[in-house]
Amino acid sequence: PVLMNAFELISTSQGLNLSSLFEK
Amino acid sequence: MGCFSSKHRRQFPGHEDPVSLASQTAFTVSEVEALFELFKSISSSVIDDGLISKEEFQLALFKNRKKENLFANRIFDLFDVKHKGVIDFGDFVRALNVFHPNAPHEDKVDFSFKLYDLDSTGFIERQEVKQMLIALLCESEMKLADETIEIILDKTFVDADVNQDGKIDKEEWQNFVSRNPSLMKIMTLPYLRDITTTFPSFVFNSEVDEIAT
Repeated sequence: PVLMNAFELISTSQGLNLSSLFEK
Repeated sequence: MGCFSSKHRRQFPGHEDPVSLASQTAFTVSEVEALFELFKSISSSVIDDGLISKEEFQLALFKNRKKENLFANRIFDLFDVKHKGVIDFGDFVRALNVFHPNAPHEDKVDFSFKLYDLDSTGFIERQEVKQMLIALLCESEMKLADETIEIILDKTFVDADVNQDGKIDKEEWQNFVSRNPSLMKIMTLPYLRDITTTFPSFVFNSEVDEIAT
């Protein structure tokens, strides 16, 4: 993770994954 | 030609007209109607009041209403543009529009900036980014030493904060994401292109409503 920038890490949060709204 | 002419289109009582919402967004009228099927399912999951509460939003994201999450809260707040504490159908369609594959890239960049500007000061500050990293670590049960977090922050701010004032302004963010396009991946939902296929029942419901009214 040290090689990644902070936003790359943050964008892996499940809370930002809106595709799960479409999973029935 | 479809089965329904525009004058017979379904109205959603208490909600904005699908024709009007389609005219404001990248969605067609049929896609707005399909989104209404999704909206109905989310907004009735706890209390069937035609509005999405924060609890219902989190339940739809995590399938678990107990799971508090900084990022889901922030997205909810950005969807709730009128700050009513709930998301109505118009809010829902207009906010999802930003995530449409055909939405303007600038709108996506703008939304992502607001997302990370937790306290809405117009800047993404180092302490906000640290707060988000710590929230991510809690969520993923990953452990990183504080020094490691500081190294990640140093690296990020050297790269993004061009004028080195300790915070990222809109222009720096636009520049940063143009050099790191993968950061914009979360801002596009390919599902939105196929929404009428995912929720085909909108056609059935349109027909039922026409007969019923």
